[in-house]
Amino acid sequence: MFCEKAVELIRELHRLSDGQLPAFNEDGLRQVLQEMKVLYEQNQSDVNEAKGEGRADLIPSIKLRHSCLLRNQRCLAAYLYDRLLRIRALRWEYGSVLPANVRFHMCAEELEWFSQYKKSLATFMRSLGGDEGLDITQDMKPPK
Amino acid sequence: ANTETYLKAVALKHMPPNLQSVDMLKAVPE
Amino acid sequence: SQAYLPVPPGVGMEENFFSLDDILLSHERLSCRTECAFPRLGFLEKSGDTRDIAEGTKMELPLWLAKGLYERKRRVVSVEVPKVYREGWRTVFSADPTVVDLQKMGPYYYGLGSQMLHFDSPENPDVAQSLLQTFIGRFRRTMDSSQNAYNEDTSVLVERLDCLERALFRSGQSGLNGFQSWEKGRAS
Repeated sequence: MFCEKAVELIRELHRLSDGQLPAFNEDGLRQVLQEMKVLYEQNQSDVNEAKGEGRADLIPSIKLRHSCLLRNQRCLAAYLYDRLLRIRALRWEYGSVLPANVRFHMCAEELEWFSQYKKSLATFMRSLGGDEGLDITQDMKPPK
Repeated sequence: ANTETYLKAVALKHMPPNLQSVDMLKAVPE
Repeated sequence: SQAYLPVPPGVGMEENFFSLDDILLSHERLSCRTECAFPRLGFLEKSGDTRDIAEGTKMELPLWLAKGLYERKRRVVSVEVPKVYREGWRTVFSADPTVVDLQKMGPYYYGLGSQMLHFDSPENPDVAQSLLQTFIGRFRRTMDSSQNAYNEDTSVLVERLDCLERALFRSGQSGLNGFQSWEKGRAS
């Protein structure tokens, strides 16, 4: 069945329910994108045949492949998004400088996303509490 | 916007033409 | 990490697009029957020795694909209601919902049951009722045990719960632990 690799990526994250960030699975991503390419090309070919030669009987297969494409898209987007949620949590747990072993698990674009996130958060915090701003990442627990 | 840019850069732009966007408002629930 | 807040599963018949739980739920397999032919996809079928999937083929499809192909007005694929939602099991649940091992019968008993309502069936109103009554019948025990088990091994308490119930149990435990921590002056 199609989309098995895609769901494997999801499982990889689901197993780590405590928010740990595993290494970025570049190879897994590439395999899913490759499967999408193949499905799309097969569908293009069938669509041309359906239109050109009146092969309406090909439509169910075209729809099936399209469902698989949507599934792969969803799995990849969810995989990447969930990783961003874990990375975002790191800002609140570790502060703005991430430990090297964590950075090592992030791809270049994730590091860029994190950098942008830090900037957005800093801008927001500066806008609070008058001239000095307010560091809301401190004092996460109430005083004794 | 940051997240959309990221998703496009890493994955969406490598997908078939009709699948290169995700409706972020629908995808991220309140 | 307390700051990691994954996208939660959808409520009822809805799925959340980015929810890992919903994606795994929709990976569950259902017994289906094709109501039309699927040319050139014969390799997907178990025997896989024909070029096409013929009309009338019985095969297991993941929920996401069954949902993607299913059409109310046209016969493309028909989906069999899993045993646990049919009359026999519904009778068991109505007799005593607390005795059933929902991890074994599920593990997504409520989630999958709710998703089955996307497929037209005369049993749907009864399935929906059964899901609701089963939840109501079991909820109290899950809540009570989550509030009473402090600092102990809870594996026996959760082993017969389905995924939704386990999430509720964990939520209850989180509240209990937070309260205990505060009482002991450890929350500052």
